Amino acid sequence: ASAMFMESFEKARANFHDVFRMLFHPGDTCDLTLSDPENPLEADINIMAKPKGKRPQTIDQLSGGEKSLTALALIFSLYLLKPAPFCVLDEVDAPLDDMNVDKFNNIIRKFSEDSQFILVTHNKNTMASTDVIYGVTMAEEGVSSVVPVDFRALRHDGTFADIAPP
Amino acid sequence: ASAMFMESFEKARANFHDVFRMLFHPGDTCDLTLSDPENPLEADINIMAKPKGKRPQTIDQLSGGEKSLTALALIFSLYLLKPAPFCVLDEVDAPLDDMNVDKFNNIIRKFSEDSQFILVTHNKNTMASTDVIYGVTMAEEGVSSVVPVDFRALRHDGTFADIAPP
Amino acid sequence: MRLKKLELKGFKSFADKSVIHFQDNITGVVGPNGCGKSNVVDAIRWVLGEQRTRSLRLDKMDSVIFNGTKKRRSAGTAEVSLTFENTKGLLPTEFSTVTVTRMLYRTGESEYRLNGVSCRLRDITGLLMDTGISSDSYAIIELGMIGDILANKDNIRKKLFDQAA
Amino acid sequence: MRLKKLELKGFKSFADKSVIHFQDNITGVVGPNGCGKSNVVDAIRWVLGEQRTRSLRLDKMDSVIFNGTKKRRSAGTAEVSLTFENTKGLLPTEFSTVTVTRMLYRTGESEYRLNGVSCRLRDITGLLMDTGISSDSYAIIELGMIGDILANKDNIRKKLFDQAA
Ligand SMILES: Nc1ncnc2c1ncn2[C@@H]1O[C@H](COP(=O)(O)OP(=O)(O)OP(=O)(O)O)[C@@H](O)[C@H]1O
Ligand SMILES: Nc1ncnc2c1ncn2[C@@H]1O[C@H](COP(=O)(O)OP(=O)(O)OP(=O)(O)O)[C@@H](O)[C@H]1O
Ligand SMILES: [Mg+2]
Ligand SMILES: [Mg+2]
Repeated sequence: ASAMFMESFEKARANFHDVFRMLFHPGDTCDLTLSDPENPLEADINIMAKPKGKRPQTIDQLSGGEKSLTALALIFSLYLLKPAPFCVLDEVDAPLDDMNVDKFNNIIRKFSEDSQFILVTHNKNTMASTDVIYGVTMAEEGVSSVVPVDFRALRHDGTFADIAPP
Repeated sequence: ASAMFMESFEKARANFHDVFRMLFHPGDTCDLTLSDPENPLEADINIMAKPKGKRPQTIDQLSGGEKSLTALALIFSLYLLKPAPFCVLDEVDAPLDDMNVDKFNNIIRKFSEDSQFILVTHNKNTMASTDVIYGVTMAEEGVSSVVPVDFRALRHDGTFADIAPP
Repeated sequence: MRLKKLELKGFKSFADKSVIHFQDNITGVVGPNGCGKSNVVDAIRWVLGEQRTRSLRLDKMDSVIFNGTKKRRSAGTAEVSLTFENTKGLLPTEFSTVTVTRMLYRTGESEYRLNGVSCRLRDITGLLMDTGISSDSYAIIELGMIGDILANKDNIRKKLFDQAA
Repeated sequence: MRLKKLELKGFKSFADKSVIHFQDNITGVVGPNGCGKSNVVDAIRWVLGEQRTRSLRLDKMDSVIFNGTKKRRSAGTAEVSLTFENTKGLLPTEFSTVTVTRMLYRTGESEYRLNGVSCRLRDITGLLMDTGISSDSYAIIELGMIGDILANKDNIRKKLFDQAA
């Protein structure tokens, strides 16, 4: 069991190196390690992340957006171990700046050849990267309903010009 | 001391009614209460918030954005008790949709007649509502520097077209 | 294995029957604060068998049932159905389309169905066992979990790893 | 009382001297993830006397000093100055412009200055006492605090209220 764990862990670790450098920059330093390599089934999983020339001692010293991107790199590394048929991501792009949102969406687009993705978002760039959009609305107070949405019809205030459902 | 506390608390509570209805909708139900009115100096401050026709039993049942807006209403209520010369808000607009970001910025614009506001943000609508923008950049790896920015010069990727400082 | 659609009725803010088609590769779900987007995510977790009320943002399970507004009475039942296409025969059943349904009555009674036939929760989790789909999957992520992963709250990194490994 | 400017040198990622002018009513601070915006907010807290390393996102205080990159050595000192205009004579001093400075040497020595003259931290907090400006003010809010206010972590609502009352 311990050997099986280590085999999966080494794969996840290799994935992390690849994904982190896709979301950050090629050549950035990062690693996934075990707090106690002698006792892998009981050990904690530690994350080391040093973007572009920086020297943070722990991931706590990274910025809000850098931390979120690092956590997403870990999630995607696990996903690559065993791609689930579908993934649901609820507003995980909120802390990211425009450039990082685009990197995030590019990696999802790549994975979407194998799995379906459902992205809950407020971010216009993320919306532009989807294949179809559903709008959730409360036309009646306190009662939700769903309408398909044409991205071009999204108004500035986040409400939708009504589209006749297909 | 207890009487002084209650006097301030009642003012904050009245502010909360006003601010909440500015950020949410006129006529929405909300309140600030003490867990133990007999013992005000020891009591916890409780928040009750029911936007537009909804009936959440606690604020935990509100959405992510509704909760953030409720917390901001509390902060602004305290601010109105004793307006500080300046306020610094770091990315507090991140969970808000476009309409709520505009309400947030309108209320800040109103308060900015009495206090200075410093808004750290990734949000384009918030940027459009400022008087001046400073861009922080890491042109050299790991080293921050500051440049004044013309809002129109902000590129799509969140970096800046360089502007000659005034 | 591909998703086809999600149907909700009486689930949280979805008082009336609503349908979302998930046929595409990347589906966006958008709307103003408080309109019900995260409730859709909760519905997916719930129909897959989520029992932990905290993961569904509830204090007790019957809080998933639409609790009424000033103008509408509360609902008596919450019902969610998730329909899959059994492409690649990943699911151990002869059906080409599989619909998982969960219902909760305000009386506290609970019902599960597979393709309309009453069954037990374990029949559903058994069916989905090797597909990587579960209510606590590493593949259902919301913003709060990002913070938990960074702080490694309750050893979440190990738990997510064990599901993926 | 109005802000005039903030100057940073050797503070966190601001290796070289940087100046931000805060003369306007509403000043925006923007830039990509990790470029240093929250470090600016930390600098304002720090120069006002913040001693709690956790509020500055540090494990120990000397982590505020620029710690170097692949191409640059670390700094020996962190220095931040915040300049105010004493409009309305709110500050109990005859100066029309007040500059508060804090320095930390890697040796661990600390220095505070008012208008260039060495002083103690309590001289600075005493000066700012009735203005509503302090390092733990209800007027310096970041995104993480929103969650703390909602959960009422460590009775934060009472603490913020007491400052404003
Ligand atoms: N049982 C219920 N009956 C009726 N309404 C409910 C019920 N449970 C939750 N709600 C309502 O659903 C709303 C929350 O919806 P949800 O969390 O899905 O919003 P959201 O679209 O994700 O918003 P945000 O963009 O702010 O995250 C709340 O306003 C809450 O009052
Ligand atoms: N003492 C230090 N020396 C050098 N760099 C430091 C030091 N302390 C922090 N940093 C760096 O500063 C960066 C964080 O900056 P900051 O938190 O201000 O980013 P930000 O602009 O707020 O980003 P975000 O938009 O993601 O919130 C980190 O990458 C961190 O490595
Ligand atoms: Mg939500
Ligand atoms: Mg930040």
